[in-house]
Amino acid sequence: MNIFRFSGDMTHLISILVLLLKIYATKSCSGISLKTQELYALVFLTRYLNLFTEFFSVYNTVMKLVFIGSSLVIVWYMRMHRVVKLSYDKELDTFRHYFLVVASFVLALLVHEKFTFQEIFWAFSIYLEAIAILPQLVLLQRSGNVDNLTGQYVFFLGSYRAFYILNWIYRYFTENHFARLISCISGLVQTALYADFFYYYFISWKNNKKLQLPA
Amino acid sequence: TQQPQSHDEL
Repeated sequence: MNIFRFSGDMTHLISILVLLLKIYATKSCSGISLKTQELYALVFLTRYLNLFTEFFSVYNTVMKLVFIGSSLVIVWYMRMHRVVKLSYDKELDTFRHYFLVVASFVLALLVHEKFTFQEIFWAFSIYLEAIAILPQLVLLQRSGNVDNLTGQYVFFLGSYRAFYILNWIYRYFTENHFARLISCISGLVQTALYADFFYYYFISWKNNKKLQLPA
Repeated sequence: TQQPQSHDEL
């Protein structure tokens, strides 16, 4: 464990707490893409298949359970909660995210570290996470003004993987045979997808204006 | 030897 990875995990956790706060406090999920939340639940369920077979640390196991649990709770809230589900932007959240799942799975079948069930699903989860934010970014552009908590959620979610990139660089130089090409390349793509969001987020913060994404 | 290390990252 290193400070970059720990910061990344904490930033990721903060993004989830901010999203839970928004949904719980406002009893609304307007501006949140259910499709991105479903993709993230799939990412965690397929990435942590080793949850019960490999033990690294209490921290690692607890965080896996928190990520899996929170993503399922958020999907449940947006689908089933009698009040929250009414505020879901059903007609705006129309990204065909099944294509993202299929594309990631096909790529995982082609590019993986080892042709085993667990490794293919691990690679699938890495590729899927890189593009899982797309429905959310499209929804933000369509829904025009973005409320603060939603903006902060996306900001922290995008930032966490940037910390992981620093972690991979650090591990590359400190551990002789550390090479995580799949994670690194996907992580770079994932962070790059947030580039324009970060730009508009910074502009809105500098001018102290509401976050506006160009349609 | 590029043994795939077990995935210790979240």
